[in-house]
Amino acid sequence: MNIFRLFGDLSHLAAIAILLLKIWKTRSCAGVSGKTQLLFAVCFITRYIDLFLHFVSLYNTEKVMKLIYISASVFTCYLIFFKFKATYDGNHDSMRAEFLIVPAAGLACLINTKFDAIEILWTFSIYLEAVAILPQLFLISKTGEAETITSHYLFAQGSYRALYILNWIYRYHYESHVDTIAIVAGVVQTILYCDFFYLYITKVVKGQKIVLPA
Amino acid sequence: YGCDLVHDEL
Repeated sequence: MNIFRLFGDLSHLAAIAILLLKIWKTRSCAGVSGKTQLLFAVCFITRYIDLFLHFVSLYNTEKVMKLIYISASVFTCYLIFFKFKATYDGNHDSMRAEFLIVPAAGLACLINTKFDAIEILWTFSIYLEAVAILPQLFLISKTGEAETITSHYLFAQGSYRALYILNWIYRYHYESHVDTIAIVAGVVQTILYCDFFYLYITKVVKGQKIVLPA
Repeated sequence: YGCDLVHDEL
């Protein structure tokens, strides 16, 4: 474990907590893409499927973190699609999730480290996570604005994989560990946040709200 | 062998 991966995981946890708090406190999921949250839930379930196969005692933090990610993302989807369904902005959350899931699944069958079920599920999860934020960014571009709390959520969510890139550089240099598929997908994922990061740094940090040119 | 492919990251 290195500092980059530690802060990456903490940033990821923070993102999940910020979103849950926003929805729970405001009792509304306005401005939140339910599809992105569904895709994240699918990512966690397919990536941590080993938790369900051979259940190992929760002796280490990694198992606990995996369970937190899965339960928090499923609970977030429950809040969006059931509890606060009335506030779900379905009209603007209109990016076709199939256009992300099918290519990720196809690519996972073509480019993977080993052609076996668990490995392909893991690879699918990595590819899907890289593009899972697109419906959320699409929704913001449609509504033309993002609530400040949602911007903080996106910043934490984007920073997590950016920090993982530093972690991969660290591990390559000190442990000569390379996981090419995760690295390429992680770089693509972080690049998708670039324009949002620019808006966040230039606006939200100064207390302004992100309003996209309509 | 078999599970040598360990993805040790979250």
